[in-house]
Amino acid sequence: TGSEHGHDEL
Amino acid sequence: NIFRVLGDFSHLASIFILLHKIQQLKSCSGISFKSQVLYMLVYITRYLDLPWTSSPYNFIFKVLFISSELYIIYLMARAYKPTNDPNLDTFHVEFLLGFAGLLALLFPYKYTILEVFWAFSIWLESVAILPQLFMLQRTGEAEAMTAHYIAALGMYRALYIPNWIYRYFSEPTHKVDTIAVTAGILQTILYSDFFWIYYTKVMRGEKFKLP
Repeated sequence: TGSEHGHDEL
Repeated sequence: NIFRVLGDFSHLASIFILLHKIQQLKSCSGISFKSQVLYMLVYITRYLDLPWTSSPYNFIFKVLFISSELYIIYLMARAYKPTNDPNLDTFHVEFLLGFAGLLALLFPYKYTILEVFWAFSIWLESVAILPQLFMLQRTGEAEAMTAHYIAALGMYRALYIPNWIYRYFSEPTHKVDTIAVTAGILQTILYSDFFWIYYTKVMRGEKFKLP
């Protein structure tokens, strides 16, 4: 996603 | 994990309950248009990463949430507009937008467009139910389907809390998504009073009526 945090939830 | 999946399906169920209520009763009375617009804003700002979503599970849910919310807004603003009473929907949403905007600008994980909008969407979602709860307080009662809708929607974020606890222990990185967890707890607390009345009244077959 371009985010190092990685938003893998909805 | 099971909490995450139950949470997401509870979220999806809430939308089906709402659509069912509007179409079955041919009315959107008791539903806050302002809350629905806030949810639309939540989905748009959170799912800006839609084209880069790698997981098919997340991709499908994102598309479902955005499209169903658009359809709900269409039903409320066009098809069933006369049944929508703006005089009952008087919560000042600028406070909620200000709250979410301020927190997103002050504490994002990173100062990038995607991250600031993501944080905004998380904080906004945590309070987006307030116009709906405010409207409920003004009318003092709700149709069963409206109560089921709010309960399913509230359950979704509540179920994310055990999901985060499970993930903390089961994943080697032990990461805590502080923004999502703090906002998720706040969101669930805002529903607590509603949950109590839902549990003591609706689940025992009574009408949802405020004391």
